[in-house]
Amino acid sequence: TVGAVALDVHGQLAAATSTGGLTNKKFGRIGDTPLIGCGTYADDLVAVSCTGWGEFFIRTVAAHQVAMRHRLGETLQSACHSVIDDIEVLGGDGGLIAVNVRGEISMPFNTPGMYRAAGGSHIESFVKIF
Amino acid sequence: MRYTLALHGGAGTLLPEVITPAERKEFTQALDDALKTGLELLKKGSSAVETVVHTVAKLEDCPLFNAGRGSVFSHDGRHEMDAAVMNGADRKAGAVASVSGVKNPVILARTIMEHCPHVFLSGAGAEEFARLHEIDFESEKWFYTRHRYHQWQVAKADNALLLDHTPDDVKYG
Repeated sequence: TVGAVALDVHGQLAAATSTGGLTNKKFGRIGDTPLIGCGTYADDLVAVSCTGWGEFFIRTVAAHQVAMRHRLGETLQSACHSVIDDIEVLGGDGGLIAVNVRGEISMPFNTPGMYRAAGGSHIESFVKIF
Repeated sequence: MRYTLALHGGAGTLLPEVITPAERKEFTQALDDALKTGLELLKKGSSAVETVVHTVAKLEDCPLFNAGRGSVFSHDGRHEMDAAVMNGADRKAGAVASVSGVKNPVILARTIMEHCPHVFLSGAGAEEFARLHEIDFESEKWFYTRHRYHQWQVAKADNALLLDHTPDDVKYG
């Protein structure tokens, strides 16, 4: 799965996610990626893209949960990490990336690694794996 | 005004000792290229939607990641891909599921967002919509990677499922 979240110079946000799904999937199985609010979501406050064991991101409506918790006053970091914690409690694993209208980013994951990168007008670019 | 871009290439049970220095370099380079391209777009004033679609399409074209070209094999040996895009400014969204042959599913998702009264299309209908809007299709050969084929063989032998970046010995039942 790959994804991107962006804040542009007009103060607008967007999210995009794309995946080949799970290896050896059957029965037309679809994960969280194309489900708005689960694997992909953006509004005027935050943009979110998720990756991992999709069934858990669907059951927790993960991307929208980040947006709701942030809108209700949690910091972006707290909102993102608590959603990943909820997924872990259910037995799922994966990660997400989020950017908010102030240009803050959060990239939590509960797997050993997540390929990720970020940068911006006020952030030194970086690429990380573990 | 500030601009920011973050991207991911999938999470998984990859471990520092499993990934070779050459693989690490390859992945890092691919992510860095996508980041640089996307930041250039934002710097020039491109919209967030344009930037995330372009960035994800670039990652779809890289065989290292489980999306587009590097997609995994389904049980019956096909590549069934999903994608979505959402614009925070007006909450418009486009999503597609279970399409095969579409070179960049994220571009199809954006086309749905911009030219279709529906949000979410799937399967043969989504592929028909793609052809009507002259979206690029590729042959099965384009989507074949030895690494994903091997993963499929391993997973099939054990009747298991694998996440994107998983050593062969870590499977989900």
